[in-house]
Amino acid sequence: PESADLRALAKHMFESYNKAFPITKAKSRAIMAGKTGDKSPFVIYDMNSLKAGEERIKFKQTPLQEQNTEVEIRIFQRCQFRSVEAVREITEFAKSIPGFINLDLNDQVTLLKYGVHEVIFSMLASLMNKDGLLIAAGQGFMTREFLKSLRKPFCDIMEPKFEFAMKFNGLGLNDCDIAIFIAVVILSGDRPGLINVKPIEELQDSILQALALQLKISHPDSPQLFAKLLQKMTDLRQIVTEHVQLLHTIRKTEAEMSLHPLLQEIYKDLY
Amino acid sequence: KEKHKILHRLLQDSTSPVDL
Repeated sequence: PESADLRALAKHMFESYNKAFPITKAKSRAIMAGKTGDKSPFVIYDMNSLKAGEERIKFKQTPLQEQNTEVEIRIFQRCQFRSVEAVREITEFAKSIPGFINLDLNDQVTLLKYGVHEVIFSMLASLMNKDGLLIAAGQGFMTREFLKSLRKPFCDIMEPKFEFAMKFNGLGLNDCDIAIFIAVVILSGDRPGLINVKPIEELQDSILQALALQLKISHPDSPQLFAKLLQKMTDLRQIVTEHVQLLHTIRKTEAEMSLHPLLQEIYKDLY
Repeated sequence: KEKHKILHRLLQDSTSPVDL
């Protein structure tokens, strides 16, 4: 394709990204820097601030029987609710990728099943710095140390995501770069069980060209950025595999834990 | 198809509730 077409594709992906995702990297960085004019996020760093935060932060969903459940389970349930929301947002974004909805419907399902968590962990990096992460659409900031202080196995959930995020954030991507990158991730033609790989690879190929051009324009001083970013796709698969293993452990050891049906569908026979 | 019925539904109509 001509470079004008590739720029139009990049612009389109950036627009659908802004439409599909309520919190962007730019917004998140502005909140963390205290530059939004809104209230600064409520910091959760121990059990007392967690209790205060739970009263102060307006969560989108309040799970039932919350009061009596253990802290770790409550936090985990909120992560689940947010993940389900994210799957819905990512689905909307995927549908906006030119050609995606014309793929075999079963292949669309497979691409989402394998892609959503890689997208979630890429985008989670935008909400993180080395000390913690923004929660509840920027109303709160939960510290990394607090998450590490939770009891086993819950203390092991977020730490690998922070480690990945620090490396990923080091690439200095902007929201437009990320938008095109996650489209590339979704359109991976090597997911298990795909029926018709060729049209997926063709779609991914034009998005890859759009990404290469976008990075060249927005980061002229980092000629290796495209290659470095593609390497991150391997790290993402590793993180998802470990995440799935950890969830299996949690499901076995935590009798109180229930897994949302949508997440059950995604995790079932994943890796 | 049965195995992924919520994903199917989201793909066809993402405005339908997911029963959070």
